[in-house]
Amino acid sequence: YLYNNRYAGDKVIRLIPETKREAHVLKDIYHQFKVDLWQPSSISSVSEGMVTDVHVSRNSSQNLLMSLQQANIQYEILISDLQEALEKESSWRTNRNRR
Amino acid sequence: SLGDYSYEVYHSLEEIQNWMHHLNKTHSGLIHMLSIGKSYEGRSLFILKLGKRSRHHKRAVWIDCGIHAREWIGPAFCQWFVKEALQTYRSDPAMRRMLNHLYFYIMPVFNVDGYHFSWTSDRFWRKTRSRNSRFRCHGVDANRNWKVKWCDEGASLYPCDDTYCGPFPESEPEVKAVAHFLRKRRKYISAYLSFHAYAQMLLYPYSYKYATIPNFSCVESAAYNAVSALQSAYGVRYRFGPASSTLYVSSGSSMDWAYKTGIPYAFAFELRDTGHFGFLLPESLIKPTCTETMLAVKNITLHLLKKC
Repeated sequence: YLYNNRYAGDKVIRLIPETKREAHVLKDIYHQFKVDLWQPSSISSVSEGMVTDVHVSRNSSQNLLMSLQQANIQYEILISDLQEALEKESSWRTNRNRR
Repeated sequence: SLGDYSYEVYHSLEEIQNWMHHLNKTHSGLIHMLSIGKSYEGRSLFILKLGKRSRHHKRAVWIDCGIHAREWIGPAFCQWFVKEALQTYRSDPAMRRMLNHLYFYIMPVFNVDGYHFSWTSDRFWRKTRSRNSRFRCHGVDANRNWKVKWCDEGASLYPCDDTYCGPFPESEPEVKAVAHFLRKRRKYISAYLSFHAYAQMLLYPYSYKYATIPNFSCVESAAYNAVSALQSAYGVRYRFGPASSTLYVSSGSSMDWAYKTGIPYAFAFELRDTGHFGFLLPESLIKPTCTETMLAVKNITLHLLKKC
């Protein structure tokens, strides 16, 4: 596997905070879980109505999703297994060469 | 030959640089390779000067890709652009006009250290790889390190953040090298184009504030026509507008710096997609993404050749 399979089980989640309260809560959650923000590029840019995509590790994803549910924030899982998506990004020949 | 190199796969930094060396030898009539400095880790910063040689000064367009390491579709587009230019110079009157009247300075990989790191270690790395003596974290956001409202809104002073602006403006050797190159030639450079991913947008200044640029009507009409041309390929919609309101406020960006330096047309492309694949755009989508983007870039370039 590419990158020693380190992204197995990692997820990319989309959230769109609908209110200022939700945006504030999301910022706290992102800080707490030290997420890799795909968009926007900075946690401080997260605001009401803005699309946010976060990459969260396998170990943190369950707790993060629970926090979102407790805060009643809707989310969508864009990529359920990042390693799988990574392997599909390139052809088998490219992947073989890289390995 | 051009035909042996695949433009529909992602390449390592070494492959891209070998390709640049190869074109420099085999297409010397239209290509000249330059090194404009060294990266933090000591790698050469190569650019390609593309266009018909002229004894007189020609205006130029600057194109850079891969400021952010994980945005691989950017460097793929830069390579595609060069390929298209060389392959269609004789057969396409528009391309011939572009290369006869202008030079194109193409930097296929701006953030060479970061790109190599994302290829070998951390696919989702964004920043450069410079080290900070006081913190354990590496890297500066190369699109927050320019001297234009440096480290204001949308950038961070904390070295472990992905939008870390650096200890001072142009602290990153890559940023400093490109800034020096552009500053020296600013009288001749008509457009600055920077390629990122992902959001499907065509952005123009300002990023750092909510305000209208003085030449708004010319820039806006160029952007409108460019996205219309892009959409004509496969129906893919791109939004366009000032970066601050279309995307988000960010200070210290290359696009704002280029504009402030006097380059009248400064654009940042956010290429495909809008989140389904995100940074992991499959190789099968390189061709349509680059084909449509090519139409936009040609449109902008031909707009430059007319007076607005």
